[in-house]
Order: sequence, then C-alpha cells, then structure tokens
Amino acid sequence: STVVLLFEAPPDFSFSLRPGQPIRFGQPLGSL
Amino acid sequence: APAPHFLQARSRLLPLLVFSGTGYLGYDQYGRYQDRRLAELGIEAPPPLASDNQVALYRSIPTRLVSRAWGRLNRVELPAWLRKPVYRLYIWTFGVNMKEAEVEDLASYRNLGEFFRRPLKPHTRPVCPSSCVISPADGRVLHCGRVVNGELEQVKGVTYKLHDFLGPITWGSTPNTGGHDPSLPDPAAFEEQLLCSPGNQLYHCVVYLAPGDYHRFHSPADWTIEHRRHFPGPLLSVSPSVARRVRSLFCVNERVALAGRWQHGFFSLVAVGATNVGSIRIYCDQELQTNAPRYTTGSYNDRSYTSPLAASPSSPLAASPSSPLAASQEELPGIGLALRKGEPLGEFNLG
Repeated sequence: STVVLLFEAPPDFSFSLRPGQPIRFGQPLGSL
Repeated sequence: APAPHFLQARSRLLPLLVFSGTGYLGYDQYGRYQDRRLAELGIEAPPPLASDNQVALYRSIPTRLVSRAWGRLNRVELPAWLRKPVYRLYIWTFGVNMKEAEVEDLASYRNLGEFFRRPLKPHTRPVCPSSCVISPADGRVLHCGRVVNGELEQVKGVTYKLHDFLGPITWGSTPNTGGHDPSLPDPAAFEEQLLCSPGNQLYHCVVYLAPGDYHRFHSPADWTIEHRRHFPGPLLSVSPSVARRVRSLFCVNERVALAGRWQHGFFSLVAVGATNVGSIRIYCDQELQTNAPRYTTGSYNDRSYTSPLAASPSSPLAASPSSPLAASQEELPGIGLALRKGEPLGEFNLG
C-alpha cells in the first residue's frame, strides 16, 4: 500500500527527504 | 530394472530447470553489470519499463478477486494455539517491532487482519511540532519533489499524469457519482487549476508501506477535507520493484483521494491499495466501501464533505463510536472536516 501526498506550497518549500529513505509517521517532510 | 516413470520424468525436467534458471540469473547479472558500467560513466540508466503487453498480462490476473479471497481468509478467527506461531512467523518474515504495538500479547489478536492493523502505543511516534507537513505513515519514501507540467513521478524517471490520478476537478460544484471524463485537458493547465495562489507550486511525496509496517495513516498537516473520491480498480502490487516497471501504476489501482485545503492552498492525500492490502478505511467516512464487487473499474464515486448533510451529526460521515476520530474530529458545517496534524485518519486492511 502507498500514500501519496499532493500539496500546494510557496516556491521556497523544500523536502528534507531523499528517495529510498525510511520514514516514520510524525517525521517532518520538509520546511518553508 | 528400469526406474519408475515419475523418476524418469523428473530426471528430464531437472536439467531443463537448471539451464533455464542459470540462463535467467546470467541475463539478470548482465543487466546489473550494464547498469553499473553506465553509472561509472555517469550515465543514469533508464528504468526498465514493462511493455504494454506485459502490463496487460499482469492486469488480466483477477487481483481484486484474489485480494477479496485473501481478506476473507484473514478474517477467520484463528484458534488460540495457532495464533502465536502464525504471528511470530509474520513478525520474523517482515521484521515487525512488537514493542511498539499497543497490545504486545500475540494471543489477543483474533486473526491476521486484526494483527495487521494493530495500533501503536501512545507517544511512540512523536509528531514534529515545527514542520507544517509531516509523514502520514510509516514506510519508505519512493519519491518526492515538484509536480512538473502536470506530471508526477512514482519513482525516479517513471511518471504519471495528475489528471489521470485525481480525475476532473468537480469539488466545489455538484458531486459526481460514477462519472467518466471524456475530455483530457492540457496537463500543465490542469495543474494550474488546482493552485489557489499565483506563484505557488505543487509538491508531491510518495510513501510506500511495506507488509511489516504500521498500516494506519494520519493527517499530515492542519487541513480541511472537502471532498472524497473513490476510484475502484485492479489491485496490482505497489512494491518498489513493480512501481519501477509499471508506468501510471497509481492511476490504475484502487484508491481513495481526499482533497481539501490547508494554509497554503490545495492539499490532497491519496491512499492507494495493493493486492494484499486491498481495502482502505477512512475513519470519518462510514459510507466508503473499497474493494467491493459492486463497483466497476474505470469509474469514480464522489462524496462531498462540505454539504450540510455531510456535517450533520446524524450523517454517515460523522465519526462512529469505534472510530479513533470520535473524540477529536472537528465538524465545520458547510466547510468540511477539519483535521489537525497527526490525527488518525484511516487504515489499510488485508484484502
């Protein structure tokens, strides 16, 4: 199963993740 | 004396299996060697996509039927003496951390389905207070980044169209049931339609949940859900190896898309089912039924959360007493369902 998030944000939003990285619920995805 | 007939047949079959197996391994290793060579030269090898015929062959497998049979099997109550060995095998196979589970006693789970959707102990997953958007689930990041020209990436280099994934934008107008959209808009124009503020961008993040992971998902931000769209469909595997080979996989599989707004504009969470994990439950939506035979693939079923009926306490959309949302859900008549970051939102179930 998969969860896809799709959202609008200002252009200075940046992800703090890289593909393949394990992640837990509650961890930040990125920041503004 | 001549060997029995079955032994003769086996002796003929064995070399065939050995040769074909060796040949396949050799071919596979050669492919990996080529990829390594290209990587050394600084050339990124394109993902080996499955052909249309291969995808059609895969889609011809009755995955929905298999999934429902699997779900039915996993709802059967196991005898007490069998529970621990079965769950221990599952824990060992998929690396489940039972110390995080709210109920650690294996014997108290009546079946594998119940074990699969086990809740975690409170405060096991602290929610980041400073970030505006958090991971909704445990898993692995398949891809994340910007949406470019109305296209998303399921893994690096394998794209799918936003319009095919979400369907036409009808929220805010009359809810559509069982609709088909014959028109295919320009992908970039469709992306523009979703944006609320000029200058903003669309971002996406794909989180894959492996079999041993915690299979509930939570609100990734403070947002208001306005609309739910259920796409019935086949239930192909969504494992990274398949996602790398099947283009538009997430536009094919059964899924539930929740759309709404957050502080920066449009916000959406889409739960995509898979063969083993075919049914999706949204706690605030008791009307939603996924992986049910009555739905035909290729259509979608909409539900608006902004109508006065949706927000009334007697509505089927109101949280049920058994729902984790019962105490915390905030219903805003005419606006939608307001969720705070980290609140329980739904779960995946076996079959």
